[in-house]
Amino acid sequence: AEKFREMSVAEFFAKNRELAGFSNPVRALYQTVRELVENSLDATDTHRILSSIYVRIEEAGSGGDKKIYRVTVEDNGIGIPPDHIANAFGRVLYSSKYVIRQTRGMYGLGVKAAILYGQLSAGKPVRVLTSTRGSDYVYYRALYIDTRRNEPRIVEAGQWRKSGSWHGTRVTIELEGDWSRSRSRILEYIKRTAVIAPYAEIFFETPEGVMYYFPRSTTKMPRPPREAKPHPHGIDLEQLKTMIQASGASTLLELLSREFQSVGGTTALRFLREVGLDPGMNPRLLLRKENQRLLVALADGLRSYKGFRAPRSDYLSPIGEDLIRIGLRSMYSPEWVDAVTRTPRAYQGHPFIVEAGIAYGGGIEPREEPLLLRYANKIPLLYEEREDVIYKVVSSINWKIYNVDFPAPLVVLVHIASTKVPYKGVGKESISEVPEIESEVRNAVQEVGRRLKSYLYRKGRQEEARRK
Amino acid sequence: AEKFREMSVAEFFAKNRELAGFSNPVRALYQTVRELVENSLDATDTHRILSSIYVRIEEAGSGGDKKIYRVTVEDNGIGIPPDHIANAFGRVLYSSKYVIRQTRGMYGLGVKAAILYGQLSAGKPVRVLTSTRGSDYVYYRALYIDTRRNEPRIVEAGQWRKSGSWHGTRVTIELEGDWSRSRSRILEYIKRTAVIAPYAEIFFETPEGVMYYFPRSTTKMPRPPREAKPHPHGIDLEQLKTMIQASGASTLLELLSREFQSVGGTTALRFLREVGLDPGMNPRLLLRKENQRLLVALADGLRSYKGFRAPRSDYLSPIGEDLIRIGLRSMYSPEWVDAVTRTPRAYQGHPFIVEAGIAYGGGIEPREEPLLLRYANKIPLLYEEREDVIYKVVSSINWKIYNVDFPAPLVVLVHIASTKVPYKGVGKESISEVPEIESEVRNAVQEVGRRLKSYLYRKGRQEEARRK
Ligand SMILES: Nc1ncnc2c1ncn2[C@@H]1O[C@H](COP(=O)(O)OP(=O)(O)OP(=O)(O)O)[C@@H](O)[C@H]1O
Ligand SMILES: Nc1ncnc2c1ncn2[C@@H]1O[C@H](COP(=O)(O)OP(=O)(O)OP(=O)(O)O)[C@@H](O)[C@H]1O
Ligand SMILES: [Mg+2]
Ligand SMILES: [Mg+2]
Repeated sequence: AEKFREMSVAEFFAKNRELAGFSNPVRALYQTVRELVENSLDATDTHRILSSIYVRIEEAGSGGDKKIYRVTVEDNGIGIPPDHIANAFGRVLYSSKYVIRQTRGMYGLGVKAAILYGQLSAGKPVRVLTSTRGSDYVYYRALYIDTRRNEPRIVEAGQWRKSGSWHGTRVTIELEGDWSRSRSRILEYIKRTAVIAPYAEIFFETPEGVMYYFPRSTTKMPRPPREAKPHPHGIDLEQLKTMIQASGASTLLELLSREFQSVGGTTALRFLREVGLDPGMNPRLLLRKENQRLLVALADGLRSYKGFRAPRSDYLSPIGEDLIRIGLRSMYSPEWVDAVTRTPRAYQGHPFIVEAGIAYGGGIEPREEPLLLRYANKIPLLYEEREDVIYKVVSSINWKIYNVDFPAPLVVLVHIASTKVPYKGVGKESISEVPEIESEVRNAVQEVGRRLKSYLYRKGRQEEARRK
Repeated sequence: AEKFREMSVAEFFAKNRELAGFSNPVRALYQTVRELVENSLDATDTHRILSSIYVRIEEAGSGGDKKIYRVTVEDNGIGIPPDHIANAFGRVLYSSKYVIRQTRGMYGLGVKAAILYGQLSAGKPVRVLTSTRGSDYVYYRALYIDTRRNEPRIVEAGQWRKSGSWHGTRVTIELEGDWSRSRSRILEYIKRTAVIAPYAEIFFETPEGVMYYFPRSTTKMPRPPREAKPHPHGIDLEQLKTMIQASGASTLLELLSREFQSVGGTTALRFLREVGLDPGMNPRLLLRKENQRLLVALADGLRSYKGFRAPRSDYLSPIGEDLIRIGLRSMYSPEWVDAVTRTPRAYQGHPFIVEAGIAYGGGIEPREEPLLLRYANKIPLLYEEREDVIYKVVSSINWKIYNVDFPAPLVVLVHIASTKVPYKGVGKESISEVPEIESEVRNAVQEVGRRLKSYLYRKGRQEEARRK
């Protein structure tokens, strides 16, 4: 007879840790650094704090062929309130980023996946030190994740009165890794992060005691992302039911104009008349079994009605053309560089902005195909390139049209910023082929490609003139 | 201030449904058919039942641009016991396949992801009819998934005395889809499933009323997969703790020889002496905080000790060289075909078998690269080809070595059977680059490639002889 049982989501990601990017010690060390750094950046630049981030990887003993590392990441971010520390690190699917806002984090899983891997490979608890701005205390917790119950199990706790004004978070995880083989990817990740965040200072100390330092080169920060209300095009039946249950709105008209973005009172009225619903109706009536058909009609109408304004894009936080040019120049010393930040679009109710940058010549080594730098919500993506929508677009471009003949010294950077990046997996390494995103990536790369073409044409003419 | 909250795993996969393969109506219709068919095949050929599977897709009304379909899949499988029906379909991460055995299912999510998508796009409950062998009753349930609680919400239930000896399961889900654009992939999926399962009869009725029929062409079934105990090389600290807590073993010696595969009494004794633990020790002492170091030493030792036998492979269920040849012949009418089932290997304590088949010429259209048919645990994989380890190996082969010049009429089939297939995502479309698997795929394809080479060489010589 078949043995039925349930699994907690912590057990699920412990057992299937390769789904989260923890398939082996090499990837696990990389992913642990990533998840911690991305949390630290979210805790700073989402809140107008000039990021100061310290990353340290030290050897922590070894048994047999197994190498254990202690990874510590500290930031000057907003910190975590004491009531939420245990769950933030000890409960899978617990997050402050389940709102509609452009952040690096979105799943409520990242740091927990790293803690689970550390726990099952090295057996040590995660250690957290944190203090929020304005708090008088620093809090300390050492904990394990009880996988069966998906709950934190605190093994040490403390708090001290703060003497200075430090605020931020320090997280220490011990895990099995392979520094010699993760090294180049981890360095690349940190470098590519620093390149598009010149307002951040990043220290990185390696197990060999080498200190890499990426200094802050500007105090000018991009505008932070803001939380948005849902857009009607992105609504589904479950969300609509939850919204009606939670909303204080007493009429359908009030529900639409209050709970959604891009829906004014006039538009709401026109829409409700078109879909055949009474604007004065109490929304809660739609939750009754006998009114199911009306609820479905409302959801369908919201998703397909063309009269709503586009999703707000001023809530998004692009890198910006200046920073992309500065970043590419500092990284490659090219002879030519340019960038474009496209106007916003939307897919399934989620606004997104595509940015592209191209660097050519100078210090760039000629290659058989463009060197592609992919970014999503300011995160550098280093794995799973071939199935990424960005790679598919860039590799499908006939670069001859832009006067580029391979081998050529060409670097292409593409960034997608959105309230929901459609990653292919929870390990956040590649982006799905959403048609609206695909066409916008193509437009962005072609736009900068045409500027490269003019430059190469002029350069070609100048060289001909010189030869005569 | 940041808004912290938790999410249930049902809410998580409803919100992030693209992770499970439900990114849009085209993929959702395909994935729904897949998840149901894979459950039906697991319910039959894992249990020595000659599979009879009926798939029907009908239009179920449309609203605006939205098209709703009713997908029904019925099988003659082992059915589901009444106590487990509601959870099997209404609780995400509930499964009978959380054991160490080669089955298509492994996550406890598949049918629930389809039900969630149907629920949020069409608003109808899933309907299940099921009866186990030997039961006097047929059971009926219509239910929704309560996403907030991750629990079934039953809206209709019934049971009837069975008049005949029918056993099996029928599942009906209504969802938004796009038949015209899913059509070719769904047909391809069913065809490729039938090709390697000639003991199965499959009926497929389309929305246009067309009936595709894949008749049973043999009653000879491959040996069914069997449940195995864990192998020491695959153990981690969490699993070891759970094992000790659940085991009745009163000594370490007993724990090792009873709870693991491939560990006899003599080997266990030798291993424990080598790792410095007392064979007579009560395993539960290792769970104490002060003995943490010993527990870690035991886990490390189990993972790295070379003296254990390889993981048992007779529990695996390959397709078999005969069936691969028959399947390729029936599908392509080639002039030449051959196949190999490799001897088993293991990665991280999980045994796996790689099989490869090649078909050449005859009815095959010449192409610029091999037509690649990927299979994992007898499931055809149709998406995400470029990041799959099988594609990476096959596309890296220099086929000139085997006398193949492109364009060429070449089909390559690769199947990986394992107690744990390392998929990249829960949507089960591509396989991670595990080094042991990668090298075994290469060996398998090269082995059949060498036979193709001989054939093409002889063919070439015969043609030369004829010309003279
Ligand atoms: N360094 C930090 N500073 C402030 N808050 C943090 C920090 N690290 C984690 N947190 C809090 O803990 C929560 C959980 O982090 P976790 O990485 O598990 O999920 P996430 O970042 O929300 O999403 P994702 O799984 O996509 O990373 C975060 O949402 C955040 O509120
Ligand atoms: N047609 C069926 N016949 C018998 N049992 C079934 C059938 N469909 C589902 N089940 C039962 O319901 C359980 C849950 O199915 P579900 O598809 O959600 O998960 P799974 O098949 O175990 O894993 P996966 O998520 O990888 O598909 C199965 O484990 C099986 O016990
Ligand atoms: Mg995170
Ligand atoms: Mg299944």
